[in-house]
Amino acid sequence: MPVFHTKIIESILEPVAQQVSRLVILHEEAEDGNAMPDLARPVQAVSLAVNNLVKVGHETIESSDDAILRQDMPGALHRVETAAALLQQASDMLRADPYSGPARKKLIEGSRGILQGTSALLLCFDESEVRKIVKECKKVLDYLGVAEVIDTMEDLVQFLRDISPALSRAAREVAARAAELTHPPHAETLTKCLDSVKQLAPVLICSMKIYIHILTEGGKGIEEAAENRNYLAQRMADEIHEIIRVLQLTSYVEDGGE
Amino acid sequence: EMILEAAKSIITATSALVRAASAAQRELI
Repeated sequence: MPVFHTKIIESILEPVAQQVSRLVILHEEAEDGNAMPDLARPVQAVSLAVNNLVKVGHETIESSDDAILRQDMPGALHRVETAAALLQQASDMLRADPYSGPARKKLIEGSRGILQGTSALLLCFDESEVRKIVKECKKVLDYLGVAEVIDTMEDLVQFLRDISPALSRAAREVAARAAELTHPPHAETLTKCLDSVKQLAPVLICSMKIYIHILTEGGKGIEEAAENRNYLAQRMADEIHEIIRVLQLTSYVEDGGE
Repeated sequence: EMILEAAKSIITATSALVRAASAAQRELI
C-alpha cells in the first residue's frame, strides 16, 4: 500500500524513505559502530540543494496568489533548513570524533528532517495544485447554476460558449489528476464521475433546447421540460461535487477506507 | 515545476549522504 498519494511525490520520496529506514536499522544494529567516513562533501551537496530549494520555494511563495500556500510553505522550508543545519552539525562532530554517538543521532534526525520537510513542502505544493483544479470545477458549477434561467437560443449559445471551455479544462485537469493518484479507488471515482459529467453535458444542452423550444411554441409541457433540465443540471453538479471531494482527499483514511 | 526539481535534487543529495553513512555501518554487520 503506497504511503504517498501521488506518483510524482512517491517517485521523489520513496527511495530516500527506504534508505533512511535502513540507516536507522544499521545504526541500531551496529551500536557503537565503525568509524564514520568524512561526510563533509555529501553534507555540502545537501546544503547546496537546500539553498536552491529555499530560493525556489520563496520565489513560488512570492509569485503565488494562493493564500494557503503562502501561509504553509515557509514552515516546510524552515523544517528543511533546520534539518540541513543538523546534518552540518553531525558532519562537524564526526570529523572531530568519527565514533560520536550524538553525531550519529543528529545524522539520522537530520536525514529524517530532510525527508519530512521535503514531504511537507511537496504536499503543500500539491494541495495548491489541487485547489487550482477545484477552482476550475467550481467555474463549471457556477455556469450550471445559471442553466435554469436560460430561456432564449441566444442565451443558450452564450451559455455553451462559456461552459464548454471551462468544462474541457476541468475535464482535462481531473483526468490528469486521476492518472497521478497512487490510490486506485480515488482515481477510479474521479474517472467514473468525469465520465458521467461528459455523458450528461450533451443531454443537459438538449434538455435546455427542448425547454426553449416548448417555451417559444406556446408552453405545453413546460413544467416537465424545466424539471428534466433542472434534474440533469443537478446530477452534473452532484458529480462535480463528488470530484471536488475526492480531489481533496490526500490520505486513504479520510475516505473511510484502509 | 522548478520546486519539484529542487526537491528531487535534495532527495538525491540526501540519498547519497545516507548511503555513505550506511556503508561504514554495513561493513560491521
